[in-house]
Parts: sequence; structure tokens; C-alpha cells
Amino acid sequence: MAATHLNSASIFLLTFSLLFLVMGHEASNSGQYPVVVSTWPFLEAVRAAWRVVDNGFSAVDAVVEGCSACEELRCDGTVGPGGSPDENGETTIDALVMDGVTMEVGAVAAMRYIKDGIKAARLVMQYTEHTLLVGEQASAFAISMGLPGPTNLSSSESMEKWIKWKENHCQPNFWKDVVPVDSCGPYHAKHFLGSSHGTCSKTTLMENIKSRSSHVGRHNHD
Amino acid sequence: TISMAVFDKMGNIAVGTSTNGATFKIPGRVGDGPIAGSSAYADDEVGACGATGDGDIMMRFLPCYQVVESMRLGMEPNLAAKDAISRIARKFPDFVGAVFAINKKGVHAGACHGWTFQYSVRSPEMDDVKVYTVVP
Repeated sequence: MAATHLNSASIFLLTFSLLFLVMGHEASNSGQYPVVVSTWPFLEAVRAAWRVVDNGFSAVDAVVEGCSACEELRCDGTVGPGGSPDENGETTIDALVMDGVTMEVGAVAAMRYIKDGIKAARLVMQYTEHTLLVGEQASAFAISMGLPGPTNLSSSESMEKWIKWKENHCQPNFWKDVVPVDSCGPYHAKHFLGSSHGTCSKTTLMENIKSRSSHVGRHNHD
Repeated sequence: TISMAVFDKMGNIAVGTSTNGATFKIPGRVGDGPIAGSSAYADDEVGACGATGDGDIMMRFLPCYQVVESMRLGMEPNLAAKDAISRIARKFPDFVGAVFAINKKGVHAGACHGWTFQYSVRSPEMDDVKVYTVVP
């Protein structure tokens, strides 16, 4: 009888220590949270997200706070209003938020007149069963859900940049195989004389790749 | 573009991206900022990824989905990040882009092509944000 007692006691002890080990591992695991990671040295954005998550708020809240900080501060000019004008000089906003637990996603694209991109994306995630809203319909949705707007998203810097670009015959730009090649539009398809077989398009393809790389870069990208 | 990943105190993960896109784009053009799986992706069983770069190209390859799925299959973050970028570079040698990858153990890494990339991290053992530089 004594042996059996001993046996069950040791099994109990073993199980308890294993449990502790696992819990301990978990505990030490959870010691590495929270964590914030962001593209580029956007220190204020990471600090903003850290303040939220370190105070026990959710990962989604922290991401929205961090990205919103960049939308306000404009970070390197590629985030938020006042940057990256299109061919008409207009700034629009793209944003996305994803909850890695529920796999829910909300996003807005080419959204006009609304500066709070990621807040709008979160509204899409929270209050619709959709994933992505675009253009002026996304703006109307955002306003209807309480975000401020419509607002002009251009800035003096983006307008100045745009005017210079217009004065430089709209170069560089994202058109290919169109005429006129070296001035502003309207553009029309470039019709090749003779065949449209591989050889002609091959050289144009190489030209396109070379020309594409000339203007996508550190200050002109997604 | 800012692309951000956050693990909260419970270990739940979320990602987000915000951008005003390419300069002098043709009106109506959308890059990969709002495309889940391209500019950002997360699965709290595995980890998360954020990306930045030439969205016209990157949205064709969904680099962040690739990173997370590679980590799901056991790849370490730095290999998963390099692999996702190399798949794009093989088809578009002149493309410009970068990703960061972080697994649920908090191990992180970055990879880039066509430019030097930096990403920022803040975690409990740090006093402030730390910036990591990644060269192509």
C-alpha cells in the first residue's frame, strides 16, 4: 500500500512541476510582450503605439494609434494628408487594419477628403462585413460614421511640388506606350508601325523597366 | 508608408498600414497599402509582417502573406523575410521594397531590395524605440 501511495505522490509532484514548467515557460514567454514594430524610423508613431499597448489596451487600438500618429505628423511625407499628389495635384489616403486573432480586416483605398485613414479602416472592420471601401464612397462612409471631413488633403508643399512637376512637362510619370511621351496629357495609345509581335514589345518592356525604376524610391513609394 | 505590427500584453497581434501612395500617380491608382497580405498580415498563431515599397509590383506577390506562411512552416523570420523579397526580385530585378517579419516569440528581422531599409522596434527590455538598419 505504502508503495502505491509513494507512486501517486511522485506522479502528482511530477505533474505539478511539469505544469509549473509549462506555465513558467508561458510566463517567461509573455515577458517578451508587448512588442511594437514599424517600418522606417517613425519613432513617434512607435512611441504612440507603445503608450497604448503598455497601458493594457488591445493590439488593434495600439496599431490605430501608432498609424494615426504618422498621419498627423506625416512622418516622411508618404503618410497622411499633404503628401504624394496625384497627376491632378490631389492627395488621397490608403489604409488597412487587420486583427491577427479574428483575421478580420478593414481597409480604405484612394479615399478623398478624409485625413484619418486608419480610423476609417477600423470603422470598415468594426461596422461592416466588407474588407475594402474605395474612393468617394469610402469618404462618404467615413463621414457618415463620424469622422471629420470633407477636408482638402493637399498642402502648400504638395501643391508646390505638383506645380514644379507640371512645369517640367509632367515628368517623370507612370504612363507607358502612349503619346505624347515627353509632355503632359491627354495621352493616347502609341500605335506601332507594322507588327505587334514580341520583338517590338520586348524592347519597350526593357525601356519600361528602366524608366520605372527611375522614379520609384525612398520618397515615392507605398 | 507606415506599416506597423503590435503584440499586446495578452499576445494578441494586430497590424496596420497607412499611406498616401505614389507621387504623381495616375488618379485612381491604389498601391498595396490597403491590400491585406501585401503591406501587412498577421496570424496570432504564427506572427506578423509589415512591408513598404513599390506597391504596383508588391501587390502582385503578397509578400507579407508569404512571410507569415513561411514562418508557419517553420522558417525563422530573417529567412522568411529574405525569401519573400527574393521571389519578387527574381521577376522584377529593379523593384524597390522591404519587409519586416516578427514571430510570436518576438524574434524579428528585415529584408529589402533596391534600397537600404530601416524598421523600428519597442519591446519591454528597451527604454525607448530601437532602429534596425537592413541593407539589400
